This record gives sequence, structure tokens and C-alpha cells, in this order.
Amino acid sequence: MNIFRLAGDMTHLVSVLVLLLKIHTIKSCAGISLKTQELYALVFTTRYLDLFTDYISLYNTVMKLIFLGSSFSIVWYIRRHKIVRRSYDKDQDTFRHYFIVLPCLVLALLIHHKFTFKEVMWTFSLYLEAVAILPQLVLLQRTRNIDNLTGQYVFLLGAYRALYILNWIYRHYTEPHYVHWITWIAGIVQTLLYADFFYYYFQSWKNNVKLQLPA
Amino acid sequence: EEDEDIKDEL
Repeated sequence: MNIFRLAGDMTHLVSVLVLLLKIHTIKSCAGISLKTQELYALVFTTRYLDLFTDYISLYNTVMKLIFLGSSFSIVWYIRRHKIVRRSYDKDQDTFRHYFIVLPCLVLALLIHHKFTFKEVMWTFSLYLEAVAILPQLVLLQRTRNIDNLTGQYVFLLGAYRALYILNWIYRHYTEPHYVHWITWIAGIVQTLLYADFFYYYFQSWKNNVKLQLPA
Repeated sequence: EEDEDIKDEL
């Protein structure tokens, strides 16, 4: 474990807890894309298949359970909670799941480290995580209003993966044989997707104006 | 056979 990875995990943890807390306290999911949340639940499910087979550390197991639990709770709130579901904007959140899931699945079947079920599922989860934010970014551009909790959520989500890139660079230089080029490419693509959001986020923060994404 | 590369990251 290095400081970059710990900071990345903590940032990721805070991002999902910020979102869960927002939905739980104000009983609203305005501005939140259910599609993205469902994709994240799928990412964690396919990423953590080894949850009960390979024990890495208490930290690893606890964090996996938190990510699984929080992502499914968020999906449950938006789909099932009698008050929260009313604030879900299903007319705007129209990104088709299969436009994202199918290409990632095909890519995982073509490009992977090893052709085993677990390995292909793990690779699929990497590709899926890289693009899972798209429905959320599309929704933010459509609704144009970004309440700052949602802005913080997206910002923290992007920051966590950027910290992971620093972690991969660090591990590449400190650990021999640490080569996971698929992870690196997926992680870089993911962070680049946030790049324009980061730009507008910093602009709004610097000029102290409400965050607006260009249509 | 290289050891199963442990996925120790989240």
C-alpha cells in the first residue's frame, strides 16, 4: 500500500459516501444518473468476484463490502425509495446501458491478460468503470444545473482515478514485474473523460460562479 | 507458471 493508493481509495470512499449521504438526508436524487449508478454496481460486482475466494487483507475486504453495499444502496434508493424516486429525472437520464456494456464486454473478450472467466470479468469491470460516468456527464450537460454536492461527487470520482495513476507509476518503479498495462490504459482513458469536467469545475471554483457545463 | 497475479487493488 502506498500513499497514492490510500488517498485514491479514501477519495473514492468519500465520493460514494457523499452521494449516499446526500440522497439519504435530503431524500432527493436530483441531478444523479441512475444509469451511472447501476453501471457502478455492475463494475463492483464483476470486479469483486474474488471477494470470498481470495483473502488479501481486512482493509481490502472491508472496502469491497463498502463499495458493493453503497453502490447497491444508491440504486435501491433511486429505484425503490418512495420519496427519492420521485426526484429521479428518467426523461433526461436516457443513456442506453447496452451502448456501454456491450462494447466493454466485447473488448474484454478480445483484450485481456488471461482467458478465464474471473479474468475476463475483471477486465470487463475495468473497461466499464472507465466509461460508466458518461450517463452522469450527459445528464449534467442536459440539466445544466449542477448542485455542488453532485459536482463534488463527480470531482472526487475523477480525482480517485487520477490518484490511482500516480499509484501505478509509483508501483511500476518500486515493484519489479508490476505490469498491468490494461489497467493503466483503462485508468488513463477514465481520467481523461473527467478532464473537461475538471476544467469547468476549476473555472467555476476559481471565478466563484455556479458550475455550468457547455451544452 | 507465473503465480496468479494477486489483484490487491480495489
